[in-house]
Amino acid sequence: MLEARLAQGNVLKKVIDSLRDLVNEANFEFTPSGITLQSMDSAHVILVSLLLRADGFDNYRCDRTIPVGINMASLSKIIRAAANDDAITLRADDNGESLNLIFEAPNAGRVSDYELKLMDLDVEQVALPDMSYDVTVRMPSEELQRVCRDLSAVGESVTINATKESINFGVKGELGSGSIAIRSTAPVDKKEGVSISMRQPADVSFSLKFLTQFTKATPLSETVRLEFSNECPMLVEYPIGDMGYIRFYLAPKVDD
Amino acid sequence: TSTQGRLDTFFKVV
Repeated sequence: MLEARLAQGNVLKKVIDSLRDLVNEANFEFTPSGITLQSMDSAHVILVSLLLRADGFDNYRCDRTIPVGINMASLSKIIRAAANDDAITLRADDNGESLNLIFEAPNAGRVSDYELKLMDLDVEQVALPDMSYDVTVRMPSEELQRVCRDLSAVGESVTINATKESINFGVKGELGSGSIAIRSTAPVDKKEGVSISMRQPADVSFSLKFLTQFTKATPLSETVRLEFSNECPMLVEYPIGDMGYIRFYLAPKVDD
Repeated sequence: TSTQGRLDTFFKVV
């Protein structure tokens, strides 16, 4: 038996919005300490890792780990019916055949109850190493979204490098080239600020298409963290308040 | 020229 209630149901709506274009089917693992998800695309280019800690929910009860196999398009259709200010409760029995989603309006005048059929999924999992990256950048999530949108008009892959002063994004295409530098700011400006820490320089190249898909998570957080090293997957992390995160890993472009 | 890398060359499938 599991039951998880989130008064701020729109957090869950935003999480599903961030996932639905990247993940077709996935197991949400309901565990006594929270909800996790790991999903990789079939081409093994991107990986999504989600954590929602139990103590971030208003009510959370889960006695043992239960994999909840979900078709993301189906979940997305149902969760769209929740209003932004609704509380959302997830409930499932131990048999794992269905997940109930209950949406309550704040004045308790409306209660919607949906049942989502679950899937028995056998999905590949990877062990995520505790990587130490050469460059760590924290920046406003809207700025990353803008960089992806603007540079996508010019080319398909972005090169990223950083100095202590700025993180630099560059693109080349048939029509020409473009670059955007996001300058680091004083540590005082926390939310809108840009911080760069660097152990050694890195110059990396990634597909803009996937990076742009990650920025669907922008509504979840005002800040985003980028971590990268030469010839390694990049980590793009959006914190979800105090309750967890959504992390995206993107395989680098490699020179032939 | 470059090609798209794969995550399973970096992360171990379990």
